[in-house]
Amino acid sequence: SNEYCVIGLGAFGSALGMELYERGHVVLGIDRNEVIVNKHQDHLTQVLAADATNEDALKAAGMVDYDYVIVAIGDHIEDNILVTQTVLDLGCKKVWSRAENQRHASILAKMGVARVVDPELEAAHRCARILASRSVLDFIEFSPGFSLAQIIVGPTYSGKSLKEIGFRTKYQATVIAIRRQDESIPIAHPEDVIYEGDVLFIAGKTEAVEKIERI
Amino acid sequence: SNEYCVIGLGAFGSALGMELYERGHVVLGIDRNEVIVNKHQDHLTQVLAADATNEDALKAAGMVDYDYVIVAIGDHIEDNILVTQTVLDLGCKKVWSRAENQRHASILAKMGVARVVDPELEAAHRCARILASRSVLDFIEFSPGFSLAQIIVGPTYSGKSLKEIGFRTKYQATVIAIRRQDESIPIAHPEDVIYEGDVLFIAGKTEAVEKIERI
Ligand SMILES: Nc1ncnc2c1ncn2[C@@H]1O[C@H](COP(=O)(O)OP(=O)(O)OP(=O)(O)O)[C@@H](O)[C@H]1O
Ligand SMILES: Nc1ncnc2c1ncn2[C@@H]1O[C@H](COP(=O)(O)OP(=O)(O)OP(=O)(O)O)[C@@H](O)[C@H]1O
Repeated sequence: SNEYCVIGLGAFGSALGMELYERGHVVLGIDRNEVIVNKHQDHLTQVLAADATNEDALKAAGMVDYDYVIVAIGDHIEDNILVTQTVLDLGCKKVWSRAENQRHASILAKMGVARVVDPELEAAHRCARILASRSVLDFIEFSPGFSLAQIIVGPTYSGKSLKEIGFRTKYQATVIAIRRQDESIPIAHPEDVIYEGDVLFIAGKTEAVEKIERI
Repeated sequence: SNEYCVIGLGAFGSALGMELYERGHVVLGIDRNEVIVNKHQDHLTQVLAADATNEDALKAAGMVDYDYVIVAIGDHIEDNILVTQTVLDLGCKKVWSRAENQRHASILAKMGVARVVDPELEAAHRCARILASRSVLDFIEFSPGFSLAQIIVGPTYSGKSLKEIGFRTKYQATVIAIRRQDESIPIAHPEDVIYEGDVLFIAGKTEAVEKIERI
């Protein structure tokens, strides 16, 4: 198991810390707000009330010994950047930081964090894609350049198999599962027949999946 | 094209509104903060400075005529709930609301919103899964019960094809793409050979994909 330090126990930081702890990992949670620290003392391995811009406090907490340090401070961009730099200066190898906007994200990237997370932007992208199309029920870019969408089947191909449709060649994407009413065919095969109303789980390069408006 | 109203132009709401607008849809953005409203006036079809708990203001803005109304107010849970109820009472058919925590989410669900979005919780889940496993580079539950993971190939199957490995039967999941160095094989076929260091994009039922710690 790994050891994690989460700095900033807002909605994002506390949910992340708690889930890692529930998965059996060691988690130290740090927040400068004592009320918040007390609220989470039974949900994490250990908690500490401290201002994380205080380098001595972080050093005393043994920051460099953690496998991952996640700077989950949100609204306070200056503190987020200051804490991120302090944690990097202390020699922490894998630092993840949360960004509040695009400019903040590029600053963090240049500082050398292992990963930048932007919960609001990522959620906005996902919602926009679902909202913008009638037959697209869900859409996620699960990796830069690769996406997965859930799309409803219309009347055109109803009763045809994926092979007959020539699905892969036609759409440059793979059907990975089919949901019919509340049943799921968890692994799709070329001979599977699709019907109007089915939901197809389709994955492939983002440019290809994005083009699929309806089936 | 559809017509959307986004209430609350914080990071999430403004990013969502702007993306829908850039995709060619009509977007009205509402926020009670005039500075924020002015900041976004060129990024959306129309903006309105108003307190959205004011039913008359929403009625005058023609709320019921929008295809979707998204209540993107964050920190202020009471306002979020009040605005959501007002929008539902005005007869808006498809209302999406953002939740700040689990209790807020279940209240919104009971009120009858079409979808609840929780950017921080969703981001926390996704990060926890990536952080918690060494060979899993990324993990998303893209639909209740269905997940997608990016996993590194170890030495065991290096040089074997997916068919030889009997991948689907063995792991109860589908390889949809293979990334080698920075090249991607965007659609995986049974005869594709995998090598140590490759990254496999694997999809299937969550219980199956979760079990895959290494390949
Ligand atoms: N310098 C700091 N040292 C330690 N903790 C801090 C510091 N600055 C802010 N925090 C803590 O970080 C937590 C999260 O940050 P904040 O509440 O500002 O962002 P948020 O965007 O509301 O977060 P979320 O969306 O995750 O709820 C807060 O609990 C806050 O007390
Ligand atoms: N009653 C209201 N009517 C209209 N706008 C409102 C109302 N209450 C809050 N807002 C606006 O909603 C926006 C987003 O809410 P808020 O900033 O509280 O949440 P947030 O969690 O910081 O959002 P984000 O994480 O998306 O940045 C703010 O710009 C705020 O002015």
